[in-house]
Amino acid sequence: KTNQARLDCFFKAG
Amino acid sequence: MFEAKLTEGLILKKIVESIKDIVTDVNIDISPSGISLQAMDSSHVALVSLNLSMDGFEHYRADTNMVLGVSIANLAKVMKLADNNDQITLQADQEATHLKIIFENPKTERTTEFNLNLITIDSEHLAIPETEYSSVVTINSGEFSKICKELFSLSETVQITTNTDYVQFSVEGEVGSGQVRLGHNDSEKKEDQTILEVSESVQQQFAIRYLNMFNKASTLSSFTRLCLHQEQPLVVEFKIDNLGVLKYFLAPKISD
Repeated sequence: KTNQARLDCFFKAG
Repeated sequence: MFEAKLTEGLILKKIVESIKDIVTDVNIDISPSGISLQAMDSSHVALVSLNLSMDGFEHYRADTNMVLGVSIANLAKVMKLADNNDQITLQADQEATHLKIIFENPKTERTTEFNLNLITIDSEHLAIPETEYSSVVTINSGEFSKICKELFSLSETVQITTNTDYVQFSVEGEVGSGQVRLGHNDSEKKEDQTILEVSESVQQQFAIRYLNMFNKASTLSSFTRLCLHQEQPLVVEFKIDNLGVLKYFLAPKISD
């Protein structure tokens, strides 16, 4: 089973 | 005052077509050196990043930095007015309420103008860290497009594996399981080439649905560059000759 990660986990809000 | 004229207007038409299924409202950043935009899809899984250099335009003038908020769906509708051979000019005044788009065909003497209303978008700008990607794969864009399309009919998810010998796209679904493997190929026929630059092997899973959306940009570039890093989103990059680059970022699927 896989879950879709979100970009927010990798990139900081600037 | 901002004004930019692109001789090959079809490129702009293709760019809009290539992003309209992913992002809805977009802030276009105008600067004296070029045009850029960055926007995420509503689920924060994919991000579009476009950079166009002023050097690629026949004429370019931007006195100051400006932000033009645009509905991409509406921009796509306006772009439909353009003939494939049209030159496209974009114009906006300081503190503009609309973006003027002019399509001109010097051969047929047809000119079309549209004032697209601008909107205010409160969008989140993400800082993308400088990443040294441990695997970079350069592959014919038509071929990558076809692989993704066909694999999607077999599975929602693709596992991309890289090593120094090959890049592998594997799926596992109700139908069965299988993989497409491409080895490093620097044959004389440039369009057949697959170039692998792998310093560290990567294995990640991605939703093919998004890759298919990104691949709409395959008409902009003969090659697609896939940049991978085990701990980072995938970058799918399309270089636009003499003008700039269109990049898509895609967050991986993570096993429980």
